[in-house]
Amino acid sequence: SSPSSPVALPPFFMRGSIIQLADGELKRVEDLKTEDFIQSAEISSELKIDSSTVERIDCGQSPNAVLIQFSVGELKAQVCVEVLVEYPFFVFGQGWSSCCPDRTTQLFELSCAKLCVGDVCVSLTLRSLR
Amino acid sequence: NVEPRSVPVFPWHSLVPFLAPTQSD
Repeated sequence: SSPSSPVALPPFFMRGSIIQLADGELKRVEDLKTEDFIQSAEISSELKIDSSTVERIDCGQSPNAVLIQFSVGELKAQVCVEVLVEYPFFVFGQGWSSCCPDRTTQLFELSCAKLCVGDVCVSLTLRSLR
Repeated sequence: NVEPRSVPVFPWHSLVPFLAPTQSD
């Protein structure tokens, strides 16, 4: 069989996981909409929503990993993250998307689109940092 | 007696990676 393939993805991406929005409303992870993130961030005293545009997607250092380079916010801060190919990001107006949607669906039963260069993902920053 | 199983509830912000430190506004 294949070598151990640890699933390092957090449990809340599993279909059916219950997510609490900032106003207390409960939703399943697969039912979340862009507005849920925007509205939750609006009433959060600590978090601010930001848009992160996918600029590059490259192979990561381990077989199931990818390096994704984002341009974040109006200042276009360059941020690079290494995640497993099945890690889902929430794309504005589109929903969950990952570099390998088939694997995300297989592992977590979470319907995903293919994450592509140019997609604009929901991200968060801390309001209080100056 | 059967105790009700608690269902984990995750905060919305868990789903979003903190991608960047806020730069000065």
